[in-house]
Amino acid sequence: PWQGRSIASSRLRMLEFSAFLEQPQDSETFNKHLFVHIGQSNPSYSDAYLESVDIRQIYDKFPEKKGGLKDLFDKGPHNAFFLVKFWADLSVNLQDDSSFFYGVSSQYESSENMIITSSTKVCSFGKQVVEKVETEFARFENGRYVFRIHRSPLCEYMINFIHKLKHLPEKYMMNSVLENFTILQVVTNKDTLETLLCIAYVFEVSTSEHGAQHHIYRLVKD
Amino acid sequence: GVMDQVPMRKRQLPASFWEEPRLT
Repeated sequence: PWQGRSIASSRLRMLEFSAFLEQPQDSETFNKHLFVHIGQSNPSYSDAYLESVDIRQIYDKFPEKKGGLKDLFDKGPHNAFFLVKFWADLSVNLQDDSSFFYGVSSQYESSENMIITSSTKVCSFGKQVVEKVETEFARFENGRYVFRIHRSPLCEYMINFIHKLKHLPEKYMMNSVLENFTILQVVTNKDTLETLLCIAYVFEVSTSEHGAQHHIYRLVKD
Repeated sequence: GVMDQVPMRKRQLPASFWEEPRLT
């Protein structure tokens, strides 16, 4: 049931995704702030399908050269392509403190045992500025294979970016900067190079009191 | 590309793209 209703292709399903800041309170406790978060969902067949977005509307927000979003989509499979609009929660006090930990955690599951590679490209005006590549092995748990990228440290570029964003006095200014800031995550089977998931992330700043929010869309070409 | 410089607000995106969910 999750196919078409959550971030899942026929080969791999995203279970959870979060970018966070951990600040030590005292020697034993941490305060964890979630900038963005996609929690566990358990869609059923009665749930509606995700809305779709024509991928051509966002091509220029992501790398367009060889191996860019268009090439990836043309290669397929099309059911692996998603757009996530995040309303990031920036309601946190940031100080330059080396005891702070900025991290990203994500989890995936599959019915297949494989090695996955996750490439995360941060883009400014559609051009890649930094890329992180991670390789993860599967763990067999409860009848399926689970992949965990646990507490991957956020890169310097992203930490600086968040700090600079926080220093802007008005939310509309932050959103104006975020209009040209995107992230493209591509998860592939390391051995076959098959695209398992391709997720295009775009951002605004949350105005909610309930923290980070998001919408998920299927990317299609009508 | 053809969409270069077109503000996101002027693109063909679902209405929900501009509606922040209010769920907790």
